Amino acid sequence: MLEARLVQGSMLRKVVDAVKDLVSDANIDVSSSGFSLQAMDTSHVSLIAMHLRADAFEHFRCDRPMSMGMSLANLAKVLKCAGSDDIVTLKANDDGDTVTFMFESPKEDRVSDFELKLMDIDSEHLGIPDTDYCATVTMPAGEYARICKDLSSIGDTVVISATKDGVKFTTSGDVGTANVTVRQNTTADKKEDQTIIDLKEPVALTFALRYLTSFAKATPLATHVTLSMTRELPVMVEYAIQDMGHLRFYLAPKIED
Amino acid sequence: KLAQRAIGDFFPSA
Repeated sequence: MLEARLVQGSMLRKVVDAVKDLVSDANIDVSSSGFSLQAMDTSHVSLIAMHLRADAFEHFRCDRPMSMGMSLANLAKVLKCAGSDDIVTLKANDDGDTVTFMFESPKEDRVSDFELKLMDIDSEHLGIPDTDYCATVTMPAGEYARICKDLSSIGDTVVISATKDGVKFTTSGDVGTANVTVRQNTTADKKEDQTIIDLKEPVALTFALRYLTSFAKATPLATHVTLSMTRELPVMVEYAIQDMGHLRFYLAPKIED
Repeated sequence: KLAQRAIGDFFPSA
């Protein structure tokens, strides 16, 4: 029996809205540690790894680990029916082929439940190695989203270069060339405007902008985004889900043939 | 010429 009650139900909707355009169907794995989702996008160029800890839930009961295969588009439709302040409770039987979502308004004056059919999805699970990254940039999530959007209007490939002076995003296309440099800013009055760069050694990597732009759909989740890079390895783009967990995107680089 | 790599090239299947 699975029963999990999330007071900030809107976090679930923001996570699903952030990933539903990259991944169509995915297995949500539930165990005593909480909810996890790992899936590659349809072109196998990027990977999503989400974890929501059990202690994020006001009530969490998971008698035995289970994997719930779902269409993320259908899940998004169901979560769209929840009020932004609703408490969301998930229920599923161990041998069940459905999962029920219950939405309760804060004043408990409105309760609704939606039952979603589960699917059999055979998804390949990848091992994500722990990496000691050369460069880690924590910046306002809105800034990152804006850079992706602005550069996408100029080119479709971006070189991200982290040096002691800052992080430079460069693209070029038929229109011309664009450079955006983001510098360390630890003195901003508001914490959410700060940019922190931790550089062990300079690194520059090339990526397809359309994936980085798609990752920015997670912007509503968090005030900051963290980009972690190391030579010749996928970039990790991470959004914290408040203090309940994380949503990580990994994107393979474009490398000299 | 730059070639897009697959994520599986970097993360072994578990």
